[in-house]
Amino acid sequence: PKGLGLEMVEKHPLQNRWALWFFKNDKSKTWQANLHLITKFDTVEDFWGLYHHIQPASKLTPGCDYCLFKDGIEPMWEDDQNKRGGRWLVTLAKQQRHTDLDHFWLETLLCLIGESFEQFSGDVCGAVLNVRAKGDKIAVWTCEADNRDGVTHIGRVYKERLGLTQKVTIGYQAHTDTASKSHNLTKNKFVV
Amino acid sequence: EKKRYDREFLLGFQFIFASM
Repeated sequence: PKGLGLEMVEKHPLQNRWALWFFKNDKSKTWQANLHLITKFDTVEDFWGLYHHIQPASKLTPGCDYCLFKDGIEPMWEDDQNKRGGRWLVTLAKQQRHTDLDHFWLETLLCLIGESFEQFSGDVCGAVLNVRAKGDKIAVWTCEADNRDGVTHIGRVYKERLGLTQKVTIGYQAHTDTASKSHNLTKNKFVV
Repeated sequence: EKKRYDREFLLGFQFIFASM
């Protein structure tokens, strides 16, 4: 309403509180020392305030990551809520940093905070963006790789939200497989 | 009640609160 200060407008609460993490690769430090919690938020308004305050994905230095995880889940395989899970992985070609990366990452964030996966939204742990010289990656992490129904539903909805065509497939990899094999040999547990 | 928001709803708040 006209004349009403923004501070008086009730914010829209999210189903979950989310934590945004930033990883900056410094080879003189351990992996965990390079991982920083930026902030947490639990309303639509605070999400946008944060989103417009930080660098777009495409402007990050290669080697950096953004991670968005539910409060209480750390963005690493070892976390109790991640260790039996896996990730839907979207691998981008180099040129897609300029055409698709920011759009894909924003859609990923909106899927998470909006709880877009119906009854399976509870399976979602978070999402990870890796900016890399050889090609950027975005992944949605879920809690239980053996939950076929939940994992495949999340994959189908996610693929549709990214606007990927039927010709494109994305794969789901269990973290235990990713951790034990070299990257290129990790098999897909599911594909959509 | 679960709080679910579709993308259009979320996007609708993007610029209203961008300067907060």
